[in-house]
Amino acid sequence: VDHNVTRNVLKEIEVKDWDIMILHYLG
Amino acid sequence: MILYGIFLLSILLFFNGFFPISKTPQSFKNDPPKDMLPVNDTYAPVVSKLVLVVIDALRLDFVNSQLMPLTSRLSRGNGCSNNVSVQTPTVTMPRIKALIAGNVPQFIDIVLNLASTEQLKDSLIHSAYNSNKKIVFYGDDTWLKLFPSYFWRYEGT
Repeated sequence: VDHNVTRNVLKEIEVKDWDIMILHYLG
Repeated sequence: MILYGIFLLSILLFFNGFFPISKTPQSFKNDPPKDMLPVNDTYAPVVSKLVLVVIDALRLDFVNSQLMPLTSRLSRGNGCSNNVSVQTPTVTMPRIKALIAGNVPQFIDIVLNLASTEQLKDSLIHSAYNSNKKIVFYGDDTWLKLFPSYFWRYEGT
């Protein structure tokens, strides 16, 4: 897990100035 | 001479079969004609924000398991899951193309996966971008090679 990316995703969830969020993880 | 001709023909057949020239349409979709349907009502957005989570190579029975409380929220109407199967040959780039643009993966895509650039002519990303939607992306940087200038913010891994 890349914790920097996870932190930035959590920030995006709070900012909400976007319309579409795409997250691509490896299962 | 005849053997040489047969050999050449078989080589051409092989390359035509395994490395066909891409027949991706070079056009973008147009909006539906407004004189045919009340498009503002028919295609009114149901949600204001969309989160698309792509989990590559995850078994679907894990997602639908009762022991997965977070993913089981999908069945309570907070989202929906979709299982996408891509036939071989498959690496990350053709998978993304199949998911976003509906392209059928080819063997040549495996070679292009290493040096993939913006190649798609029309896709969900293009349509959303042209509709002035702000798209943020976090994850596999293959997306950034395919769509280098379409994301509002991004971070590739």
